[in-house]
Amino acid sequence: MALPAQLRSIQHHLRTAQEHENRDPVVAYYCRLYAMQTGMKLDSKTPECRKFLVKLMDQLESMKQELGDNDSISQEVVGNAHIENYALKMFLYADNEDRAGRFHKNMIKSFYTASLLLDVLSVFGELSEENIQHRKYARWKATYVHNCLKTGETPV
Amino acid sequence: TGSVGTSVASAEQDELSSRLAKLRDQM
Repeated sequence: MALPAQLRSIQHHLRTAQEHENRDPVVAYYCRLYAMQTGMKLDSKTPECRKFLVKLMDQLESMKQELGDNDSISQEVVGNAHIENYALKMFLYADNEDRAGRFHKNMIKSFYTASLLLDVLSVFGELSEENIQHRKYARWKATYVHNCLKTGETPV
Repeated sequence: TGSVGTSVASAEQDELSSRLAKLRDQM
């Protein structure tokens, strides 16, 4: 179903969920949970948004059925650790590539996906100051390196 | 139709909120 324009700020989280559908269903579940909670705050009034959110909720409930016995889904603290570890693993991969001077689409995507997953961490509560910094740095780096590669500059 | 539409909308919103709360409670 097409994403209504009012909900565009959750489109990348939903795409990350699709990318992880088979690779890591727990990541997919929490990306959709974040998108659901954020979407309801953005706009659950207009008919097209409500329709979209009802479909997303249906998807979440059926994922919950499938994954219910997984501790990362049934226990928030385990889920929190799962998402945080995964986000930091992506961040560290991208950071290592960056420090080694290897600039490419994969490292850009890893920085960006790490920043999206740090957004998702907020479903478990306030982000730590460290994660807020990580998220800011990862999003900035992804944008900076992407623009450099686009203009042919060598990122510093 | 305006008021009916609004009450349908808020009923659906309430239903979404309670489904979300239920999903999270089961976690």
